[in-house]
Amino acid sequence: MRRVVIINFKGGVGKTTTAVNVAHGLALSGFRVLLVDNDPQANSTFIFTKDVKHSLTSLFKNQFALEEAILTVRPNLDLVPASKSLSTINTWLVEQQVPRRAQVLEKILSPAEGYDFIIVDTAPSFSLLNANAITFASEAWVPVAMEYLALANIRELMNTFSTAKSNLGKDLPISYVIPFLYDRRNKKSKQIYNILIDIFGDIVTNPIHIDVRVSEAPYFSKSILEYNPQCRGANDFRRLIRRIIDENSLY
Amino acid sequence: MRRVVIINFKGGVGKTTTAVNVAHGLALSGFRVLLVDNDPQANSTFIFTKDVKHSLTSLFKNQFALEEAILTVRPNLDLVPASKSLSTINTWLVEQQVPRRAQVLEKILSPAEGYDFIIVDTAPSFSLLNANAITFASEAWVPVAMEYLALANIRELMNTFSTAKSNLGKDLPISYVIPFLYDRRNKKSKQIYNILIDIFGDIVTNPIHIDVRVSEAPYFSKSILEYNPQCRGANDFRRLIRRIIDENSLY
Ligand SMILES: Nc1ncnc2c1ncn2[C@@H]1O[C@H](COP(=O)(O)OP(=O)(O)OP(=O)(O)O)[C@@H](O)[C@H]1O
Ligand SMILES: Nc1ncnc2c1ncn2[C@@H]1O[C@H](COP(=O)(O)OP(=O)(O)OP(=O)(O)O)[C@@H](O)[C@H]1O
Ligand SMILES: [Mg+2]
Ligand SMILES: [Mg+2]
Repeated sequence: MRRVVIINFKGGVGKTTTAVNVAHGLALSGFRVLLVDNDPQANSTFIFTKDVKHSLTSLFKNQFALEEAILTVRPNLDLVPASKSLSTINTWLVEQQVPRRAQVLEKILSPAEGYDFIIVDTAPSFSLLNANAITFASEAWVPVAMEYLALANIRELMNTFSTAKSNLGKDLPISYVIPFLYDRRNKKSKQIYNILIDIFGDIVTNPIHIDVRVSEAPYFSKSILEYNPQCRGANDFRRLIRRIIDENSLY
Repeated sequence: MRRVVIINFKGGVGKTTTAVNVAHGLALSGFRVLLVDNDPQANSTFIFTKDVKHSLTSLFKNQFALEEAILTVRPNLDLVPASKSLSTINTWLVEQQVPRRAQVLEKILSPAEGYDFIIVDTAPSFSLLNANAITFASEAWVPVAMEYLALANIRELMNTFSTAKSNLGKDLPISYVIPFLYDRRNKKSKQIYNILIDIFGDIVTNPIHIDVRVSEAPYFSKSILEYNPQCRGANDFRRLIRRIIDENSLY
């Protein structure tokens, strides 16, 4: 089973868009996927459902069992939903002096069986919630928008992973750096793409081009593969998913 | 003096771009501005300087006085820089059981004199750092990207302000909702702009159009008003700044 955290501390770079579309694409290919929404903004949840009974918050507080919170949102695709109250967990874990407070998510998800992928979507913040996601995961997927401000902190990201993990004696390798909002019309995208290749080498995947239909799909509570399966954005995601599947044997 | 927080819990919607360009635009018009970077990602800081001596972190920990941290980055424009260590303040405030832990920023900035505007840039997170920014401010400016996902949580934002402030018996009015990344080529922008007008009425400002030069300016450590003063993005910001100045007498 692959334990994935989709992470980038810069906001609005394509984390949720990756989480939703790759999770659904893998499910359509027959893989069993659990999507965990670890962001109080709950965008991944919002796209798949408007009706949440128990959210990840109540799992952190040990009020319910995992299976009571899990929602099946598509064939082969389950969701652990988020809610705004998840933001209180950062202070709650400290105030309650919860032992091993960065390993709570790992404990919550330990009963999850039968999945090929557990994918965790995150908020753009240095937080205890994210320390939990980083500790749970065995690989990181990092969407990066083709923007200078998105690039400014990318090296910091790598340092953050190694420090977070060194406290626990594990490493969190980055499996994929996913160039997002790639725009062939301006040279900035090409320039930033080249810088990513210089820094990260062959873990840089095919870019996800700017495609307005990708940003429309959430409005219809759909993944891009359902909303407009033939558009450029859908093709880009299918190509990325194929690579993820082809490399499954490495994990 | 106007105490402003630029805030939106959705990532990547134009908070930093607004903070940097409006702060510099007001400074160019002769107003004295203090820009406070309250985001551990430190994007506002990064645009104006690569050389930070003391950051806001050490002010929260009461290790230095405000004037030792302030940097003058342009005529009439001072900066309280951020750094990545600012992210530790969320847990530090709880662990140290700091009294009135949401009123520390207000205390830090109380010696700031002679400014017409104090503008605080924030991270997209529900955090103690942001509770401090909300408590300090007397008005909020809310950039909103013309995207469905950016719209999903906008009503939450208003609830968050009223709850945060009701604990302290004050209100945090939204002065401006700034439509960002407005793209005339697709109907989505117009549709979302109309929804914002329905919800917020006349506090919705002129939109800031998509303009690649606005996203290039950070690479050259410039505001858009310096980088390309005649482009559409620069004109949009000048129009927004004129409205802010014209309405000064209301504040
Ligand atoms: N390929 C694309 N083309 C056009 N728009 C896109 C594309 N990918 C994402 N978007 C839009 O860009 C915005 C940011 O994407 P998204 O919300 O996935 O980023 P995020 O990193 O999850 O943001 P946050 O940090 O707030 O969680 C969204 O409105 C989304 O619909
Ligand atoms: N008018 C515009 N046209 C084109 N690009 C823009 C425009 N305004 C902002 N951008 C770009 O969009 C991206 C997001 O903007 P910005 O970083 O200001 O958002 P933010 O809300 O501060 O993000 P975060 O939540 O990560 O702090 C940046 O790369 C920025 O350069
Ligand atoms: Mg997201
Ligand atoms: Mg910002």
